[in-house]
Amino acid sequence: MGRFQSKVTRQYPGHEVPIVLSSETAFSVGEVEALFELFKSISGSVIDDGLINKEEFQLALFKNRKKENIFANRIFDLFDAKKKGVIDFGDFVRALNVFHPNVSQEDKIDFAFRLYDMDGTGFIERNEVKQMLIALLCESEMKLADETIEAILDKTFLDADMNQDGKIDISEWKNFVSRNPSLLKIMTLPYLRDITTTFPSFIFHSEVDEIAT
Amino acid sequence: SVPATMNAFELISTSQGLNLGSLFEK
Repeated sequence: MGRFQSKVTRQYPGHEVPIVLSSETAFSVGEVEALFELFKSISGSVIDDGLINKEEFQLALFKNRKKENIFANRIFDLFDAKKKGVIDFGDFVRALNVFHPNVSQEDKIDFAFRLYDMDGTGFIERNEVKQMLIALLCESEMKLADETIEAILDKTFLDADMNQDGKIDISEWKNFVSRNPSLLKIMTLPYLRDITTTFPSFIFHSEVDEIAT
Repeated sequence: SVPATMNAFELISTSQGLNLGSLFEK
């Protein structure tokens, strides 16, 4: 294991031992190994440096490396926990963990809040929601009249912004999501429950047997 | 068409950029 691990560490900066990542997340050691197969494929798609850059992330999401999307950018920024402009394997596993079906709603609610708090002010502000709404309309090639956009924002903030100060804080967000649970659907990836089947090739590289026995 | 009574976050959450499931599609 030692030789294998040092080789992996050299090729994949920031690579952490699967057993450690497993202990901090909802993933088993085998599932962390499976995620490493996915990580290797994404991180080697443009530059084979063992790290995922933004272009590689977009390529994996859209199968198109040139596609710019503010939501994908925001997700990338949240995955890039160390703010290095790249995602290492530890970042990747810890961020994906939030999307695991067994992770608490509390963690998912918090991640979604940070996702939409694009400027990192601690509030989801109306101008941020408007910006995201317009981006979504562009992405889906939908056209809405300005007054319809404003009406949607009015309605949303009437429902979510309990103290009507024009911004949504974390407690208002928790309350709003509890009344609109479908908003959290994007925060759970059923794939993560069955990842060793999705990426069976990990079995050939697995250290699980050595660690488990 | 999108009704004005729709919740902004419901709309936003339909973005392809937020659908991480596509990371797992080869």
